[in-house]
Amino acid sequence: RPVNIPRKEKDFQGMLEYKKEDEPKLVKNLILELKPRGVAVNLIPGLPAYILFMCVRHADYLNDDQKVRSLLTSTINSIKKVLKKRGDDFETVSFWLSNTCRFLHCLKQYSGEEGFMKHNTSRQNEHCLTNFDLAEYRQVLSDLAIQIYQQLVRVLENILQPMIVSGMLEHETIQGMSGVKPTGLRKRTSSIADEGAYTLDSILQQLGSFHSVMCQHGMDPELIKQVVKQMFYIVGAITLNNLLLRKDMCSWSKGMQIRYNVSQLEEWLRDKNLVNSGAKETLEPLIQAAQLLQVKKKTDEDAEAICSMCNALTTAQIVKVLFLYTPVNEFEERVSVSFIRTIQVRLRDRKDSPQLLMDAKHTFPVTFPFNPSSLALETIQIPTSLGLGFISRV
Amino acid sequence: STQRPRPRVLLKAPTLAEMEEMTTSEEEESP
Repeated sequence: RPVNIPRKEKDFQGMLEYKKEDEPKLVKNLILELKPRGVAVNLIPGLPAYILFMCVRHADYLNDDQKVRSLLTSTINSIKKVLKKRGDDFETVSFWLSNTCRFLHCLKQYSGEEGFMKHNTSRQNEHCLTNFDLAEYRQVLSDLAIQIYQQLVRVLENILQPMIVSGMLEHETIQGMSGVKPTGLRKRTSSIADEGAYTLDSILQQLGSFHSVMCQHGMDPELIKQVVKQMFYIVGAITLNNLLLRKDMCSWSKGMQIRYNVSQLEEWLRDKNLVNSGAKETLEPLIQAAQLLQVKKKTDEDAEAICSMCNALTTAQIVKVLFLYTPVNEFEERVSVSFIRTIQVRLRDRKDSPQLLMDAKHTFPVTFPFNPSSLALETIQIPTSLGLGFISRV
Repeated sequence: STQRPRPRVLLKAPTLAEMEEMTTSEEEESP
């Protein structure tokens, strides 16, 4: 048995040595059986990625290309296996997305390529790979990260979807608004159903929970922004699509409620310092639809104002909202057919899509900007809870 | 300078899909 002789950290070279026959045990304990919610919650963010990279470094130092290839292949396949098994769990998917990106960043940061070394300390530069160029494996890892990202989007979509119509459209949070219902329309949901219904707060809490999990896993801030933008797009698209299909959602008071809800979502972005994520911009069609419910819809001037205001809505969407618009009381009139015609004529030259509904399944392309770490590899210690006693610091 | 020369040997990698095929066939072969 190896004897652990305490050494000073400066003696370590930031590598981890393991026997070739221990590779299955390494990926089993570090990837396949690691529980993001149990052991991993106390780890430094990205620790599995750093450990795997330090193992790659040692195999590179030995100039053992087979060992490097084998470890990288096992790592990639094990991550895929975990995601197949627990791919509907947000924490698992977020955890492995964060670690795959960190592993990819390490392979760049220590590649020896000048472009990736700008922020390295001189000690970090000493830790660059010596024998192998792993650019092709970086490409595979980047492809894997894209797959995991798409899976993350599917998971959060499944969780958010049932909340959106209820929280963004049906539930009323503005006091006194429930009294101004469109005339002649009954509420769709019974009061019993309402009690269990999701509110805007449920959505905000869910967004907060996604955000805190991603932060806990050390996900790259630029990647978190892309996830948040995608979440906001889903909320905006599903809300708008339902508004376009439901007459009871097209009233002045619903417009008010939606604008309030959007302001709360914007407040959430400000609170999380995510104003520059592009998330708010994805709500623009919904914001304009809500404004359309509230503006005057009578004169030629009103038509002109609507046409210049609603540039994020298609003609089909504008016309549909106007058709569905339902007065809240007897003093208000429906939108006249001639007014809708005026709008249609004015918008005739617009070359927009004839589609009525937004593509709620649209996924924005993801990028993984290089994010080097200041962590010194030689200081990394492996917690005994990981069950990796068979690897040793070098 | 502490900078090392750029690594020289490019390790060819299979694509993600090829990697999966490799594992699937290995798994099928094993009892």
